[in-house]
Amino acid sequence: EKTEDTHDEL
Amino acid sequence: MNIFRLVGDMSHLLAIIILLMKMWKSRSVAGISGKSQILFAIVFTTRYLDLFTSFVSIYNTSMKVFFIGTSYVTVYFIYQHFKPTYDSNHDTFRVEFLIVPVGGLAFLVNHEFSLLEILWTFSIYLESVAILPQLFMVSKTGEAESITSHYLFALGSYRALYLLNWIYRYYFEGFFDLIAVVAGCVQTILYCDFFYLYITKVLKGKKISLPA
Repeated sequence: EKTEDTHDEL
Repeated sequence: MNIFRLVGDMSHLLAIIILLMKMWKSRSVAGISGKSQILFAIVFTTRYLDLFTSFVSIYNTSMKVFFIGTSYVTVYFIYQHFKPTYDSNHDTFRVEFLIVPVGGLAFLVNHEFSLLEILWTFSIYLESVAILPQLFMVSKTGEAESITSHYLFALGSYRALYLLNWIYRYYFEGFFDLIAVVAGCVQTILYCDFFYLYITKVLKGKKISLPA
């Protein structure tokens, strides 16, 4: 599952 | 950041610059789907709403501003500045058939049921099908200018490179985002037919002529 809560990719 | 994502972002940047240069130099938007460009403007607007709330890096912020800004300039070029050259008769894809299902899916399948996250998810799903009006237009007109083919190749390559970026991040960072990966696969698969034509034709100096 995802690790960060913000999306760091464009 | 890894090389796949960096090259992918540069490929995306290149695609947008190729398109703007084509429009500006030829003073024409012939063969370009205004509907796809509107979808891209929606994709960037709904994805980068966190532009003011979460800071990742200078690179991230400047690229987001550039993508949002150029997407609106492109739409302006098509529907205002170079409107007489816009080929609306061949740009007839029904985008509501994309926006409604994608909107529903984003509402049902997302990582978190919050406004920003649902809009981000909507943007990811929409981007995977946003090129359909353009590919549909190329198939209707039966051909694409070589500069438009280069634009599509750079645009298709960007998300293909992001797939490699996600493989890299999975093994080296343990990062995995199923929604982005699935949408990225769909998006890249939609370009396969075009990639084949581009590599077998355009690179040999021929023009792409899809069966109309």
